[in-house]
Amino acid sequence: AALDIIRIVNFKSFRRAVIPLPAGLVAITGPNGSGKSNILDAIAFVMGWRASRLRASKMENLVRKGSNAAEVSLLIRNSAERISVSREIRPSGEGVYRVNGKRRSATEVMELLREMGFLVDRYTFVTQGDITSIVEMSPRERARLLEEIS
Amino acid sequence: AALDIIRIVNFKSFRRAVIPLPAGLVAITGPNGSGKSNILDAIAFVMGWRASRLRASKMENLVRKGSNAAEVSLLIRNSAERISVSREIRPSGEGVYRVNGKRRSATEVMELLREMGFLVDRYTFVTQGDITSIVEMSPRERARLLEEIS
Amino acid sequence: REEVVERTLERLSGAFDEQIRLLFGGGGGELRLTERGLEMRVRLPSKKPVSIDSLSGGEKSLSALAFILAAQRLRPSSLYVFDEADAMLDGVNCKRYVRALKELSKRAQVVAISLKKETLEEVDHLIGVTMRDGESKIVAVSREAAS
Amino acid sequence: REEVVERTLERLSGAFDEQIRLLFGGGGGELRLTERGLEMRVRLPSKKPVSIDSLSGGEKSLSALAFILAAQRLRPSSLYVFDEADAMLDGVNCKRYVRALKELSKRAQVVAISLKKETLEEVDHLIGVTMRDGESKIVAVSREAAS
Ligand SMILES: Nc1ncnc2c1ncn2[C@@H]1O[C@H](COP(=O)(O)OP(=O)(O)OP(=O)(O)O)[C@@H](O)[C@H]1O
Ligand SMILES: Nc1ncnc2c1ncn2[C@@H]1O[C@H](COP(=O)(O)OP(=O)(O)OP(=O)(O)O)[C@@H](O)[C@H]1O
Ligand SMILES: [Mg+2]
Ligand SMILES: [Mg+2]
Repeated sequence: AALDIIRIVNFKSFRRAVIPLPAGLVAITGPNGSGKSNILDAIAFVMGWRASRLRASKMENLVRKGSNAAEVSLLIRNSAERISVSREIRPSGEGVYRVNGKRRSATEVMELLREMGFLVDRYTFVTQGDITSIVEMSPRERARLLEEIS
Repeated sequence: AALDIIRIVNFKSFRRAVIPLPAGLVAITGPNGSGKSNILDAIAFVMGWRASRLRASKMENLVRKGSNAAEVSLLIRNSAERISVSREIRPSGEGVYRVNGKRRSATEVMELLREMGFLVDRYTFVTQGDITSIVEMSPRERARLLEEIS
Repeated sequence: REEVVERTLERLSGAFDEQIRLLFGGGGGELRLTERGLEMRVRLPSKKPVSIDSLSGGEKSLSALAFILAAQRLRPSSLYVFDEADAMLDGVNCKRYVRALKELSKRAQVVAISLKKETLEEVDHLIGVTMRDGESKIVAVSREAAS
Repeated sequence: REEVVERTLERLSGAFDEQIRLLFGGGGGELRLTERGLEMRVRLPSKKPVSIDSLSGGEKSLSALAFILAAQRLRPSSLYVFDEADAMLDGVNCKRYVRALKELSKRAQVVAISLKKETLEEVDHLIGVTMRDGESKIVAVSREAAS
């Protein structure tokens, strides 16, 4: 499976953006504070991470300041199929997951993503400043990583 | 007061080195793993940091592999005076502080350094990867920093 | 279950050893399960072995990458994202890093955020981001826009 | 004692605000003591204010530096050492960083470890370190050896 397009609406520093990901090794660059890490946050957000793992103390802080709702959609290509997986934060603060426009539970979406091979862990999604943690963590914590990999 | 010269014997990756520090803004550079951070460790070592704060699980790991003793001396200029402050790890693992060659207690050395204005804290000695911690620490921890500064 | 973990560990340790050798141009690594947990050992070329907490920032970054690449061989993910994993790497190691990512991108989708010229020169596609009028804007999705 | 802390906080917050303005070319900062502890607020130029945990890696690095420079005005140390505090900074911010260190070096002794060309170009003296025959060697103590 491959992540073809990321569509962002009012998520963090993005008002509206459509980001196609070409095949091959892709790099994202730009000045400090431009929004590079926020793109990673947008992907991880749809893939289930909670606010605290996205540099936000609560879900509302993920919504672009001045807006009242946010949504990120991932267009995924899985063999011949094209699947849209999205997550929205409504003005109420309620979170809604959708697959191809139809509302689904978080559990169902996580299962679907896992089936397509998207494992969103600390050894597949390395956040800024976190690369050395694999070496600096205690052997006990690393044993837990082994559990996940097994 | 100013740190004029750092003299290193069998400390971490250094066998023997004499490092003069010129006046003005000084930068240390070189390839990964060459020994840059170890120089910072050498200074902090004399100024009282324990092994765990120097990327070592115990004092013995600070001694250059293959040697059995380590010593770092700091030559400090304090107005007209020139003072040598050193710390040694003996083969027994025992630590010895000296001022101008005479053995002193850790407390006496820390007091002398403080009198000369050497405050070795997390906001004066920023270790690798640690710069953002001031922003990422809890307000409680930052309040403790304020205590130190007051 | 315990047997699965044991067998995984054996393969993971072997893969880790290989990745260390590839990334550092020599040396080796080992992962070992003890009473303390999963211990990591790294031996770098032309250097006396030291415990991993004594490694430099750049060496820790590459060792962590070796672990990730080893894990990928055992439990592949469809997508890998690295946010400035090269922040502490010097020029030579940036090249080793991005070449390892290039190899990984043959088997999985790989996105790397980087500010390093030595890394950006080697990728297939570059996406630029800037902040304008208080919002993030994508300025290019191109091949080698930065070189 | 509590009064000393209160007065220190007032001066520290003012100095922090000034340093934020200098390092970011605008905006401001505030340090406030609440029931939660010492809270930090940063407002960046042309950007909507967000909580400090939402700041970028580079923005956090500069904000932390602003705090350190503010603390220096209240409780000066004879020596400051920065180990790759510019690791996450882009070229423009490296210049701002090293110029702030240069200003600091007029009042204290400052040593910075860096791999960044934009930083190294601006310092007064450069000390080079390499690993040869398994030991660290100082290769130069010179003026502008890297430019
Ligand atoms: N809810 C929000 N509304 C508006 N802006 C936000 C929101 N959350 C975060 N931001 C902005 O996003 C910016 C940080 O973006 P990001 O972390 O992606 O930067 P970056 O490109 O990774 O930079 P660096 O190179 O320094 O790591 C911050 O300046 C912050 O102002
Ligand atoms: N007791 C010791 N004996 C011999 N070598 C040691 C000892 N302790 C640490 N080292 C070596 O010191 C090296 C790390 O040095 P240091 O952390 O100073 O590198 P650095 O120049 O800061 O690199 P980087 O740019 O990656 O941060 C390690 O490779 C390690 O092998
Ligand atoms: Mg970032
Ligand atoms: Mg270092």
